[in-house]
Amino acid sequence: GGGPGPRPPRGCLQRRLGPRERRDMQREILAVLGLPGRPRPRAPPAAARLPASAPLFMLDLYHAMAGDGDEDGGPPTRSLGRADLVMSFVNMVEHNQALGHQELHWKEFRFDLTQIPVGEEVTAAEFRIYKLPSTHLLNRTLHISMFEVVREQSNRESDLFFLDLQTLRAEDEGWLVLDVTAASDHWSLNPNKDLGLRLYVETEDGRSVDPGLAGLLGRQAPRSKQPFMVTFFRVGPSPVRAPR
Amino acid sequence: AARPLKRRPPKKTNELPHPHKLPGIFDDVHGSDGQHVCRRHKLYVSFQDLGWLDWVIAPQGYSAYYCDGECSFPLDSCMNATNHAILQSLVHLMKPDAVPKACCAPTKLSATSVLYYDSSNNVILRKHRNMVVRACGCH
Repeated sequence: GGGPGPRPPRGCLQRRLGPRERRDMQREILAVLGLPGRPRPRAPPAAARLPASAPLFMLDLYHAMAGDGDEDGGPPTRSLGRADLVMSFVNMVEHNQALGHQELHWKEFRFDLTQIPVGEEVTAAEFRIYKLPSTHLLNRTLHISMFEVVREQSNRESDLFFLDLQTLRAEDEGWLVLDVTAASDHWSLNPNKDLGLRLYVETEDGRSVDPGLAGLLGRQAPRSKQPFMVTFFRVGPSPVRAPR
Repeated sequence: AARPLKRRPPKKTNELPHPHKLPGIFDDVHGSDGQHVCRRHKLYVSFQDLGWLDWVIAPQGYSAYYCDGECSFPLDSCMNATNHAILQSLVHLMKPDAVPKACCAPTKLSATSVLYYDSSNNVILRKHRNMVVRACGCH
């Protein structure tokens, strides 16, 4: 598109590219843009499905990063600052656990991290889960804590690594953002190991509460309110591209 | 003997676009000898034309621009010319076969961002530096 194109040097015959050359040119542009190339989506093309929570959030980030985000008063998250690569993770497995005799409840989420680009610096990572007003715990203060499952043990409780604690009211509603940046140190050590995140809810007097009863939505929620994780990277200086 | 004073030709003033005004409204800018002077030209990279919109969520394409045009003497400040480019142009005038003119290249670049799906249907946002020409000049 655009204005008068560059004038071909004298004597240069302009000709149309053949289909194969055209595909090569497209691959070149993809390489310059650092795009991986058309994915073979497992599910029907995602674009055709209902807008889900992660794409909606990432679209806000896109507008903020592209400098269009003025109307909403700046980026939707403080982590965007120095990042030049942001990945959202929606493929996860969810376990709801309750240990009867101790009445201990938790929700556990497992993320496939094989897509994490190796060697990039993680500047921030957030776990986002939507909370509805709780109808079971009126006027209670709730403590939401998040741990990383560092190692599972067959004969005893798993080894956990504390990540974040948030305090809110049972009647609060909206996206709860938990900072899981500290877990990223382990990613680089075991790049192909799934990430396990465990979420507990307690009342002020230390009683464990089922996260679902506290209003926290899991994978069963509507697509636009399903939990997801977002990771912000600072990509190292782009490697000098080999001439093609 | 006092020679008759040669009438000096009137100083040519190059009416060149001010660098801070985006060219495009100076489409007919020509240097002294009718050539296009160095400036920024429109160039739109359309992801739609490239057939990528089923996995690139945003944008539909982006304005990359490009620099083109002559860096002919005199290289006024309007052409964003470096001192070296002015010197090179002078030496080019003295030895045109030995030293080329300065060339028209980007002097200011900015980033562009792309939002797309990866093969696991995760959504990725990438920012690419130096992908949009903001200003051109002679180097």
